[in-house]
Amino acid sequence: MAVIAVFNQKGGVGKTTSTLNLLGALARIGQRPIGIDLDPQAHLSGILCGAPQHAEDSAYEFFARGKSLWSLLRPTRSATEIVGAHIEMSRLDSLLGKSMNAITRLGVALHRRPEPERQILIDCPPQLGVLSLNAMFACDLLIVPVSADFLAMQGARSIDHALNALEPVLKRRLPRRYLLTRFDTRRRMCATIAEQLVAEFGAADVFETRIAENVSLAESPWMKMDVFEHAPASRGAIAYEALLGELLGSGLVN
Amino acid sequence: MAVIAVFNQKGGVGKTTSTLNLLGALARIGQRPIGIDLDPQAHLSGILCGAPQHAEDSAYEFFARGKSLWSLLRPTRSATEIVGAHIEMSRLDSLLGKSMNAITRLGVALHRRPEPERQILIDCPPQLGVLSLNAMFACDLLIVPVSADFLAMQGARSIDHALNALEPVLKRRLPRRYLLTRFDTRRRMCATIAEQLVAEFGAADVFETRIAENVSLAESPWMKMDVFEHAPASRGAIAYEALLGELLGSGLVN
Ligand SMILES: Nc1ncnc2c1ncn2[C@@H]1O[C@H](COP(=O)(O)OP(=O)(O)OP(=O)(O)O)[C@@H](O)[C@H]1O
Ligand SMILES: Nc1ncnc2c1ncn2[C@@H]1O[C@H](COP(=O)(O)OP(=O)(O)OP(=O)(O)O)[C@@H](O)[C@H]1O
Ligand SMILES: [Mg+2]
Ligand SMILES: [Mg+2]
Repeated sequence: MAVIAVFNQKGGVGKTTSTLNLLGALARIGQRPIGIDLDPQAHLSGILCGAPQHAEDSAYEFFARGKSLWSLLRPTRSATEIVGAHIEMSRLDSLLGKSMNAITRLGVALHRRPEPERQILIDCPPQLGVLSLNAMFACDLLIVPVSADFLAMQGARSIDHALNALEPVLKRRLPRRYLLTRFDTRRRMCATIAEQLVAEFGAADVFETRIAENVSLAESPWMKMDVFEHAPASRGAIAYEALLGELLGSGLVN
Repeated sequence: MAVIAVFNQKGGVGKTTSTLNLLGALARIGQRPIGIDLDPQAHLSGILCGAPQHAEDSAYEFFARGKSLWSLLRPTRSATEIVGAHIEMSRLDSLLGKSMNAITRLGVALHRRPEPERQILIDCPPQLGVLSLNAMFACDLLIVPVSADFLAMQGARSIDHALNALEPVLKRRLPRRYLLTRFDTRRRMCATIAEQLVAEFGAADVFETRIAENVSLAESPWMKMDVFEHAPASRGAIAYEALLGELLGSGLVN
């Protein structure tokens, strides 16, 4: 099974929303996916199982003290399990630095994971620090959410530069897919951003599925639910279901 | 004149949009404000003057090599001048750490600024690192944009905790105002978030002015303009003009 990282250093583009709802979509088709929250804001953890109270119950312990990642798994209301985040993780950049050893820890642990058939999704913070670099080294696919606005498109361009600089170190091309989010058909800008994405990154690297602007997606975190639990018939639920369908269809996910 | 920092570690809540348009509103009333871009994404720099090509032309030189901040000022099309940002600034967390000396550099420089009558606005990145801490130590007022959704409200709560922990070190209470952004009157959630803001932080710390969801605010960065240049009659322009009015009326800005 693939390890998928969800990253864009531009803030507020739908990283957490996409991770939450892809986990939800996988659980709905009978899988037992694993979520890893690498954002010290711990929003994904807060929604799925309540953010860990102490740093030692979070991914902080794995990075700072080498505790086994699998001992940090917490149950959620669905078949999804999650490794939570904690605000202390914002210290890891100055604690660990960005040496090869520091940025490949997660990759090494995931490579030897006990249940390789389980899908893994990693939510990242909005900066290219040691946590997001770990996610990039560890993943088989990078999903880059781009909200349909100018500044998020700028963010996508700078990731492209960063990835091109990283690939010699990674010694492979990191497969990536750009996901258009918060798409509002009434706004001319959205259609232009969609065209720019395909023109600059190529149709093959842009998901056909677009996630429309849909209030159910903004409301569901409030209910501590994914969109399928909160509003299963909403355009948001249908869009993330279609996204999973596209991932399964292209063989990126089994 | 006051130094205003604009911060929320939640991404995509309107930090850059608010900094850009408050600078624009000040220039429209005949002032010569200074913008300081502390976000390595350099979005504010990109809109106002083109992001600096080299780190030595950006705020990086001030923090890493002690170059004078005022020698880094760049002109823009309006009366606003700006100190630009550069992606290299994302290394400053590991380079400088978070010692007292590291986080008070900006405050010391602004305290001795050559033109104290000029208003200063600081755009921050979406994390509580050495750059945002510098902005908090340096500012007279902290504006916390909160987009009208659940996760941004979570972000506002965690800043409140962070500020309460910082104040003993700051040796003062840091005046702060919460600004509701992307407010959509059609969404029930927005009204609830507005009520929660007042209930949790007190009406005195929440701006009466709310910034509505308005496409002109998302479009203007694309034209490399503030909203006043791009769409002076739009609800976005009217809202940021009203915000400046409220700042002037309350004596937070002269
Ligand atoms: N398609 C959508 N329709 C409506 N609202 C959305 C949509 N996608 C995301 N949102 C809302 O936009 C806000 C930003 O989304 P989210 O928090 O998932 O972004 P993020 O990239 O994870 O942010 P951060 O950079 O802070 O981690 C959230 O409040 C979310 O509810
Ligand atoms: N009131 C508004 N109406 C419509 N769009 C808005 C509004 N405020 C901000 N936006 C759009 O939302 C996106 C996020 O805003 P912005 O980039 O200013 O947030 P930010 O907090 O600076 O993000 P980051 O955390 O990445 O620095 C931008 O594309 C912006 O154009
Ligand atoms: Mg997030
Ligand atoms: Mg910004």
